[in-house]
Amino acid sequence: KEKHKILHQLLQNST
Amino acid sequence: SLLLVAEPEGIFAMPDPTVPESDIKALTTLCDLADRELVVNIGWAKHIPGFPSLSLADQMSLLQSGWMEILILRVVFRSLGLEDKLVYAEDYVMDEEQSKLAGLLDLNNAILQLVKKYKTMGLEKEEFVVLKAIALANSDSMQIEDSEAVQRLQDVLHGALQEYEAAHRPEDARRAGKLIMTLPLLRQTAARAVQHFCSIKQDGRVPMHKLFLELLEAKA
Repeated sequence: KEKHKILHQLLQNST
Repeated sequence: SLLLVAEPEGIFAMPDPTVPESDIKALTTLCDLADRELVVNIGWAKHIPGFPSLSLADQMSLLQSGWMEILILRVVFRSLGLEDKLVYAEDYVMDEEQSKLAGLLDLNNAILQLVKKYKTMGLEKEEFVVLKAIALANSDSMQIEDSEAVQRLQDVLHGALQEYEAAHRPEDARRAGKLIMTLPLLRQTAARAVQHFCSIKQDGRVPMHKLFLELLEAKA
């Protein structure tokens, strides 16, 4: 999961 | 109704007019477009009823498996009004000649097979938006933590499709099933697309943005 930083960030951002 | 509201606006490719046409230019344009559209699609996924209630890890797993199917289904739906052309963006339509130039003839022909299927069926926007959400919920990731929660999401979306068809196409009791039966071709086409762009990535001649790379790597 460490490798998928951008996806993780985009999902965490609201809306 | 929620999915119709959540549907993203059209996107523009904006190919650089100062660069002469070439395979590299076409692929660079498409990879840039894909990267921007992926950002939009992640925002879209958060509006699918039930999706945000999944664990963050499961949301990631579904997107890592299903992102190319979502990209392709959107191209397919945009292309329904045209003949043998793919509308990658409002300002970027590829015909056979351009597909050849970009080395995408086989892939684009596979995508056109999907277009043909949905044209014959008369796919409506309401069906398209549910089908796209189903493709994501049904992306068969091997990393799912809470498969019961994912199953519930699939059931809700499947139920919405059945309800829509019962109300709008009561004369065709099998229409929901027929639509679901188009998903294997979408899966197969997306796998070809991923494979193709992975080999382009390995060639290293086409610049790719980070999100697109990250998701390609998730598939490698």
